[in-house]
Amino acid sequence: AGDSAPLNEAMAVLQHHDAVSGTSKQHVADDYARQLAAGWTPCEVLLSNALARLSGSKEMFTFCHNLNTSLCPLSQTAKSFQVIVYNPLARKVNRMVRLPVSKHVFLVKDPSGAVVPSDVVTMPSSNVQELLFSASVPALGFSIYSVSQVPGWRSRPRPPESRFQKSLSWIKSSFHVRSLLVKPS
Amino acid sequence: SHDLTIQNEYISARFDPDTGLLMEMKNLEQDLLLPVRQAFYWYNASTGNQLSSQASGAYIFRPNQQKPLFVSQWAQTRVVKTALVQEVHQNFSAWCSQVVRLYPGQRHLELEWTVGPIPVGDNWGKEVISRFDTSLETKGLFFTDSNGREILERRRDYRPTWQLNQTEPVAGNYYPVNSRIYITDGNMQLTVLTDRSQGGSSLSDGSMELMVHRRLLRDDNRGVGEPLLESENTGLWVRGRHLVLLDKARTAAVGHRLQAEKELLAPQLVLASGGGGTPYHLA
Repeated sequence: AGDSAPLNEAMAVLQHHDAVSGTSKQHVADDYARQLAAGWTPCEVLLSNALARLSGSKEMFTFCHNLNTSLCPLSQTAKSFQVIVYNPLARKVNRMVRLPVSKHVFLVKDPSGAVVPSDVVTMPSSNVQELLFSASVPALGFSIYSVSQVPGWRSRPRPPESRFQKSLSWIKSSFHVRSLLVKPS
Repeated sequence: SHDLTIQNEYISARFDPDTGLLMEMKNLEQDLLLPVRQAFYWYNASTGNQLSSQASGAYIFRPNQQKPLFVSQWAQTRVVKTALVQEVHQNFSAWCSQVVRLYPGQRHLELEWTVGPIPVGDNWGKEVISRFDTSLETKGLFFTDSNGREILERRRDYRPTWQLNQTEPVAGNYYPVNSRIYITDGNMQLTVLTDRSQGGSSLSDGSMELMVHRRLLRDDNRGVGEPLLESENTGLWVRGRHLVLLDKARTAAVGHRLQAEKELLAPQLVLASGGGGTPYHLA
């Protein structure tokens, strides 16, 4: 059985200005985080039950809390998975979905089974791959997109910088520094 | 090409090829062009001075000088352009980077900033801001919201309800920003939407700044009894997003109000392993 009361309670406690602005003692800030985390777990069960009921299919639903740091074990390892996008707004929205994935090519289908345009983009700074596709979600509703790896295909790794390019970019960057040092900023 | 520009149907953003910093924004739909320079700076946190022993701390923002210092005057850049996204990755320093993004159909520029762990090896507390400098003649005025609803007009070194004797030219002009801050010259408006509450201000005409992260070494003697200094001495890093909208002043509210709602009530993602779930019905 899911339960949203613990999270409600945690959010109520966190109306304190110290929680909103992070200006409490460290151990209090840590306890605020603990209360939120403890409240979130039974909420995931509640959300899963609601999605099973509304979609008519009981799945092992997974919540990736670290998408903003491109971490999501399921999308980074599974050969195929579903993405349920829930829209809390009372109007239809289009949203670009970004998910960290393995070095493959993927096929994305919308709820009607039609293939939607998608891209796998390599993040320059971290070499992480991210799958992008645009999701259209109804007002106060959800859409289920299915993602599957195209067997035998791998995404083009970013061409390694040749030694020449490496030294060129080094020269460029050092040149920048020198030019800034020389030129009044 | 030497020219660094990202663009979609509505917006284009141009970067200085020498420094890698944002230098211009265009609203292609309304034919608006605004030189906008954006960079990260940091205020050196006060530890008290001859005027007052008040240090910068959890409850008090008090820089020890009016002028912030550059995190870096240039950024190493990488460009990613595909059919579904155009983005410029800017690396300012080991502890400050940003991705400037444009998706098709989007009427705002997305700046995903990543700041931290803020180095304090020099024994200076630091209060990091993202600052937008433009040529808009704003006459000392700027606007911040109150909980995403009411927009309040702010005037530098002024309070509407009492005769202000300004003793803190920076902190005394900082205001809470819950969802947006904007500046306008009456024709064009530059709005920045935030994904969390931040401190913000406009300390000179055409300029707008938001504080994104702080790391301090002194308690401010207001009751917390410890500095705003994350534990384990490693310091935290923070990632957030600023959405930048350039509009005609007359029509700007439609843009930022609808977009702010989409940010506040953004779609939530839930994943499930591929298909094959058990049919589920009430019975």
